Amino acid sequence: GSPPSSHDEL
Amino acid sequence: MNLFRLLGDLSHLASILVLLHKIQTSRSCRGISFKTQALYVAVFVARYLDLFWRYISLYNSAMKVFFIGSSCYILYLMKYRYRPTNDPSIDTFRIEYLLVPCAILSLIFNYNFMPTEILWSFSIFLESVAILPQLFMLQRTGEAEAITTHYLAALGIYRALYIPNWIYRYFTEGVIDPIAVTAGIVQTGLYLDFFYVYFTKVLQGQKFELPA
Repeated sequence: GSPPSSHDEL
Repeated sequence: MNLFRLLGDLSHLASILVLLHKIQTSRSCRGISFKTQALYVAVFVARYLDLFWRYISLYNSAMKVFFIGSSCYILYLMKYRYRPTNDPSIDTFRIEYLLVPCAILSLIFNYNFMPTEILWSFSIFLESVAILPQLFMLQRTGEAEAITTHYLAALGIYRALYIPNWIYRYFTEGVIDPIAVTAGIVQTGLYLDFFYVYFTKVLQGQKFELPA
């Protein structure tokens, strides 16, 4: 998998 | 969004409401570490100021505003309104031992070497250890009011629920966030001793007491 750059978690 | 993350966030929300309830009804912040609460303000400000340039959802923004606002309000209650009930002499953990390593780690481990990303990493690392002054205080006093333990349990359950959330996201979306996952596992690990006493004693109606 790739790291999420959007930081959509709290 | 999945159920694990939603329940995790709600548990986080609940922990803060429990803490506010404890302070307001007992008119006291006895047993609460000011240092841990101050670290949470730093965590939330460092991570959630992105609400000025990154829009995810109304849910996300509302939660961010709530976490920044409530943590600052708790600090205000401890520092001013209920100041006499706050005993700094038992809140002795040296937070520079947390701040400095987290700052260094965030310079090494980040997704992009730019201020906003470094701040994000810093907040993730700091959050994982921010509870230590509180747990240290608990260890020193050896006991806690039931409501304080409910606060800590809700806070620990919040991060514990993020772990199945990450596993779920890995399989459904193919995403993995190594920084958040590593820090999250460490953070949950710090609660294991506490959870043991909480589930075997407090939830059986006994007092939270650590063996001498």
